[in-house]
Amino acid sequence: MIPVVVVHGGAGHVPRERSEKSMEGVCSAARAGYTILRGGGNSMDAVVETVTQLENNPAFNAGCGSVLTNKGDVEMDAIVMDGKTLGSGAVSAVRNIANPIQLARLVMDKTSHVYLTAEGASQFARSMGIPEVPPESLVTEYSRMRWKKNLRPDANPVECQMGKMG
Amino acid sequence: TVGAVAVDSEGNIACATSTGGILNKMEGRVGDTPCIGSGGYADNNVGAVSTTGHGEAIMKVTLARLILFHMEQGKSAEAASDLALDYMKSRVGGLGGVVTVDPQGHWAARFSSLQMIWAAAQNDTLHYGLYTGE
Repeated sequence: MIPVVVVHGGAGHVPRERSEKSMEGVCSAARAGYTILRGGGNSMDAVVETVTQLENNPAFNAGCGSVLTNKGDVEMDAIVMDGKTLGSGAVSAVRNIANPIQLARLVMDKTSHVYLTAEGASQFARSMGIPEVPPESLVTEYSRMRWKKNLRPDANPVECQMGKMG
Repeated sequence: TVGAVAVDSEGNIACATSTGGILNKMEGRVGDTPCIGSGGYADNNVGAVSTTGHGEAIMKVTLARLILFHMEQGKSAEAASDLALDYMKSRVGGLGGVVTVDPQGHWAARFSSLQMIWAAAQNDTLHYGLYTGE
């Protein structure tokens, strides 16, 4: 079998001034995942490492750089799935952690559950020793600017993020 | 939203997807990403998908599982991805994108939105794109 990793950094509108950094980010993340596969690593380790890199890159809407809720907070969601066992782990509405994808993997590996949300997911993260990070460490100037712009009564956040329908 | 799919040298397949959601979302709103079959799905017998786009539309058509359904019926990763994205656009008016692999390592990065940033690594070669056709 010839290993392969395929990565996306989100669909929708990418402003020209951000496209170069975003492209560098997905290429770098794909290389990181592929390095794991070439070294004989498994596909789950590869996808989690790939997505962790993208979560840590403020050019993307996940982890650091996440868009904000209407109240100006960060609430993040993530999922992993293993095709060999059909094992899966997911979290939603998690705050104050750097890498929700790693928490999703722990849900799969360490619990009998498939999906934990909100405060329950946070409690689980604490029990697994995942360090909490300050909320502001996940917020970028760009995400705050977009949040403010979309507070206007005539704003269309979905169109702003996804672009107009063709 | 960010995501990845992979096939390793043993032929095992996995997917991962992570997101901050949609701009200025209502507190407590959850989209497709953490929902199995919507934000992602992986089955060694069929393939794996990670999705991005308009979450409510993706959930209504369970986009990841829909693509794998088409692959189970014999479609390629690329054709199955296009078919499901077209269905989502025409049926519920949603745009999005996907990365898809099959157990043989054939892969696709397809989208109905104007852009999707993607990259793929195989055979020591890196492929990448932003607009349709790249």
